[in-house]
Amino acid sequence: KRHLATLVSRSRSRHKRDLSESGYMAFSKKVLRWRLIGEGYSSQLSIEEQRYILKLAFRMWSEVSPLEFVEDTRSPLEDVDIRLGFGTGRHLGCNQRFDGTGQEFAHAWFLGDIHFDDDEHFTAPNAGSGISLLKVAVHEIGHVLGLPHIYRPGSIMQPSYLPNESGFEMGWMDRKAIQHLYGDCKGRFNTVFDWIRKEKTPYGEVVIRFNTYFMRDGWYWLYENKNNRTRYGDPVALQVGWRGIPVDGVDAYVHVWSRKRDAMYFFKGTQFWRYNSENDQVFQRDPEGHRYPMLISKGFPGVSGPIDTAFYDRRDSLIYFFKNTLVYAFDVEANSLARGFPKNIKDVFPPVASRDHPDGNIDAAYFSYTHNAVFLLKGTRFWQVVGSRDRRRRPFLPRNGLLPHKEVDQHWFDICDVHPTALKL
Amino acid sequence: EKLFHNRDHSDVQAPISHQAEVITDKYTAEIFLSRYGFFKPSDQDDYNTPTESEAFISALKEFQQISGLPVTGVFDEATKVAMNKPRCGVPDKEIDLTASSEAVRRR
Repeated sequence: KRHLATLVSRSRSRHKRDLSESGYMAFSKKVLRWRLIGEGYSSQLSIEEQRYILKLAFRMWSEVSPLEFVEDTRSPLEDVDIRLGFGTGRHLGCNQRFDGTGQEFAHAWFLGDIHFDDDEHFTAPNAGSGISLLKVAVHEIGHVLGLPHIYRPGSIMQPSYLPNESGFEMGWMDRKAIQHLYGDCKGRFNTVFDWIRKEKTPYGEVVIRFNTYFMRDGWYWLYENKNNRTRYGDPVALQVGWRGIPVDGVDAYVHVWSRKRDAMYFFKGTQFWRYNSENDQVFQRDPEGHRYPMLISKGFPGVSGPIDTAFYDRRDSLIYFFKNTLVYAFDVEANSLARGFPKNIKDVFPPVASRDHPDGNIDAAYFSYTHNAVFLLKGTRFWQVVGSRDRRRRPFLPRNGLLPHKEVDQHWFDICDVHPTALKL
Repeated sequence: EKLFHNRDHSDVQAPISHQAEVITDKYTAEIFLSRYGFFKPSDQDDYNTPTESEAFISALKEFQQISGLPVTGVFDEATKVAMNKPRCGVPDKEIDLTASSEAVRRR
């Protein structure tokens, strides 16, 4: 009993925190600095491996929360928010000894210190045997961010180590747990589009597939509609997946797709590029030998860049260019503006609910094959355009009317930035 | 040692400096339960203070329950295995400091 009492009293000297059921918001700022401290390197992995794995662990939290993490190896230690280190037995001035190989593999203190027991056999991801340093690091970082243990299968915050399942990723529960503390990921997008590609089945049939992409500044996410999340590991730098388009971002993407045409364009400033989906890069020249990029005013007479955004409406074969409060409908066949354009955006896309309208300066106009609807995005909101199906059910709805706005992050989930230094691992 | 090792020595086990104490009996289980916050220190003068074994059984049940084990209140094999799994050192239950410090100070 005396021994238990001393154990209890010793645990009292730890800095205790209010571990309520859902945890607490440990940091009030969005960009957090971390460092693997010099006196705390592991003896089992190279320093570069350790720093790479920890960087990946922080990125995994950043991919599902508004937080961003940057490794800081220079500032005074007191300015570093999260300090990590390896040690054995009595270590790094910590008042909780490690117990040697087995059982306790690491611990975290709510003031931002994470210690790993270097007696454990820590391994790099996909290394098979041993304890995955990545998993342990993600778990302990979760504690430092304010998450308690979560006793649910699949959660990375379970107290016991989860042996190697293939491809460990952040589950829905952990995402909602951290977002409960730090909020959802919000932000405006440069463009959103469904990328159409043709594939051949084993039987030689040609099938059409599409992927949804969200682009912001110099990076992008593939959005998995059926899983309600982005692709694991996104965002990725633009030049990784879209060769030849401006590395700092685009204004719009348009896919002119009809019986006679199949052309994809990226717009930026006063210029545009045609994109070659066969070999996945921009065209250098057009069939007449003119070099890309070209002036928008040359390629689309009557329209001049920079534009806010644009989309192609397959129903009427018009490209709708948005610029400030005006809409320019461009007739691809006639290669000229449609009659009566440009028009005010409210005349083309009237509000269904009065005064619930983006009023121009749209960020993105997105035709979604998943929803078979057009969405106008501005800031953190979007407006769905009334479609033919809506009008069959409610004939009083105006053509191309904008339904009341909703929040982007309540429709497309967990589209989160990472720190620019973490964009490339 | 094995006759042949992987070329990168990835199968070579570093000599283990020391091993964590394996949880094998009631005493070591008590240490574990206390360390991770399952024991509810209580006020000694309170008549309905649970006896020592009742406190141990209650703590054991709580551990079994959150670990998804059959809640037997008995330090059985499954519980032993679960206790010996590699785990995070952060307590599962917050230790109520006021009661514990009161109890410790009085003692």
